[in-house]
Amino acid sequence: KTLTEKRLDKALKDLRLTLLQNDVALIAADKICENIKEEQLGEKVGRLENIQKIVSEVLEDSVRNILTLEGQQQEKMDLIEIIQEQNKNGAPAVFVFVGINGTGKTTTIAKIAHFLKQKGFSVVMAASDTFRAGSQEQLAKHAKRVGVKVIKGGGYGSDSAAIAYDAIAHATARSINAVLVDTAGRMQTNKNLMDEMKKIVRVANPDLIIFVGDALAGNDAVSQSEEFNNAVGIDCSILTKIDADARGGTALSIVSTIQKPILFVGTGQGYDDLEAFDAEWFVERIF
Amino acid sequence: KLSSGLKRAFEKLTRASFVDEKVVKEFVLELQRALLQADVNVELVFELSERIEKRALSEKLPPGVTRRQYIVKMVYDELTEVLGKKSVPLEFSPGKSKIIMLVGIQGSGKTTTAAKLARYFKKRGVKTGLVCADTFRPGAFEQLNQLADSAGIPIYGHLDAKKPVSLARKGIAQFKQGGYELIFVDTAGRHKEEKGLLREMKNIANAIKADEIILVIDGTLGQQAYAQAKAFHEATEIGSIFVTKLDGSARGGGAISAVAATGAPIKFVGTGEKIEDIEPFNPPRFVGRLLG
Ligand SMILES: Nc1nc2c(ncn2[C@@H]2O[C@H](COP(=O)(O)OP(=O)(O)OP(=O)(O)O)[C@@H](O)[C@H]2O)c(=O)[nH]1
Ligand SMILES: Nc1nc2c(ncn2[C@@H]2O[C@H](COP(=O)(O)OP(=O)(O)OP(=O)(O)O)[C@@H](O)[C@H]2O)c(=O)[nH]1
Ligand SMILES: [Mg+2]
Ligand SMILES: [Mg+2]
Repeated sequence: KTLTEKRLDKALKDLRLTLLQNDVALIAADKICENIKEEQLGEKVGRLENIQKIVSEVLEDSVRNILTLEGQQQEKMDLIEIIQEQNKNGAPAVFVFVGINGTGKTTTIAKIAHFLKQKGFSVVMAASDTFRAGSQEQLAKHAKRVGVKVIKGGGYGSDSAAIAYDAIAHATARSINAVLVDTAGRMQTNKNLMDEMKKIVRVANPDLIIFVGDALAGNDAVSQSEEFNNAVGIDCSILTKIDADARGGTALSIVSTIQKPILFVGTGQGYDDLEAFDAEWFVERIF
Repeated sequence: KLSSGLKRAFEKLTRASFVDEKVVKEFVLELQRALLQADVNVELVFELSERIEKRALSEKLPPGVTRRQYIVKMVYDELTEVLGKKSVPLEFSPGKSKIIMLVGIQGSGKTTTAAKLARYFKKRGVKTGLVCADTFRPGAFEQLNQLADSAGIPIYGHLDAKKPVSLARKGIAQFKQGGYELIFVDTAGRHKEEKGLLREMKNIANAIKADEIILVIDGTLGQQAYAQAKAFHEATEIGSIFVTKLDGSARGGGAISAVAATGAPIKFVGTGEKIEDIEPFNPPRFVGRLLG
């Protein structure tokens, strides 16, 4: 290897370490570093002294591009536009929230309902977590505080998909703008629960399937987003618990794995603790 | 497919006729990858792998042991050095009341774990009670109440209670009077940036004179594990760790950081959502899962 190549490798290795320390999954960090090595570094490296700086800048650009899905033929996803589009056709917009246990799905749904209400939209929630202890009461209390109706159907033990169906029928009959479907947490490795989720999605036929991921998760974020995406197709993600001093690398792990945008981040436990995803904030965290 | 790299590296090491520096370095690289993917703290991964590389290249093979066996034992020893070599039980004195408080980050599994632990000990003839001192989360009392009912465990708590400290104190007093031997106290989730909540946790622990504080760690927790565990430990001395969600694909490396940050042993792990999904910590099995 030439001296330049060796110094390049070393600079890239150091920066890859930065990614790992910031909670970027190993597989994602490898992929990102491999890509910039192939495409961009070759041409830019001229003067030896600046290698560290050049590699850092190229990596930063690459991370920014990944998070903003630069060069992807996807139009910017907007919750409000999707709702307006669906309502024009006489139907409520349907959003289904999925993810592993404890990531913040139920709380995030409450935040989104609050957000939509503030924008003047009517919302109904579907309590499709019919398994976990206290899940129905938790969602009901959030619904009451936010001021929206929740469809519980048969409650615990009843069919999750049926509750989603009932909520959509209810919303359609009353011209309610949006239906938010809460689902039970499930491990991506549990085939039965992944099948149950597929059924809920089939019946609900949602406009968006939203993956809710915990920003504190490490390498498992790759497996989670990948498996959920393979099962039902994720349209976008919401990353929660950023306020816990999350390093932000999880955002990179998820987006680089499923190539879908992060719409919002959760920044606390209150209804206002929901912010639009800002790629620059994450880039600054990591670098 | 995670462990195939490490597996191949182990095989190469076995087939090597003498300690070739290149083979060892290759092996150490694969070991690093396995540990990083398992969410072990980055600094610790490099510290461990450097030590293992040095030892593998300098130590003489003891008689009757193959190169591979020796290196496997070395890796295992280095990891259990941090984690502890054997399973440490949750101790208590029969006939006396022991107060155990569960703390941890939002969503890590505290409420479910409190019920799991209570049922685990009830099945072994211990008189156990549950106290719901989470007055913040909507539906927290209902959640623990439903779990307690399902296992026939007495629970103290109120719907819409507002003060966790006084509630916990009253619950403990009631259970102590009733001669309960293990009293598990569930608290609200909190993280290291919420200084006010860390103070509240300290106040609850002092008010109820908690005998042991269990830090519940989510098995999917990444590089934040060390800093978060340290913050909890600085507010209230952590007595033991409970690692949840190991039934998923997460390898639990964050738990090692939690042990390193608190000096506390892992006593149990959570292996599912149901109340019976709990197992005493098993170091060899945990290390095996860690290495993929
Ligand atoms: N600090 C912080 N806590 C959050 C955030 N989002 C959710 N939480 C908390 O995380 C915990 C779990 O939230 P839930 O909404 O119950 O999570 P879930 O995904 O519905 O959980 P399951 O249904 O059991 O899988 C609660 O204590 C929430 O208040 C966030 O952005 N920041
Ligand atoms: N698969 C699996 N799920 C678990 C395990 N332990 C807890 N859970 C689930 O994780 C989610 C969160 O558990 P909780 O007990 O509500 O967590 P918590 O720490 O009390 O949450 P907060 O009170 O909001 O901080 C629930 O869906 C539980 O069923 C486990 O070992 N495996
Ligand atoms: Mg939920
Ligand atoms: Mg709880």
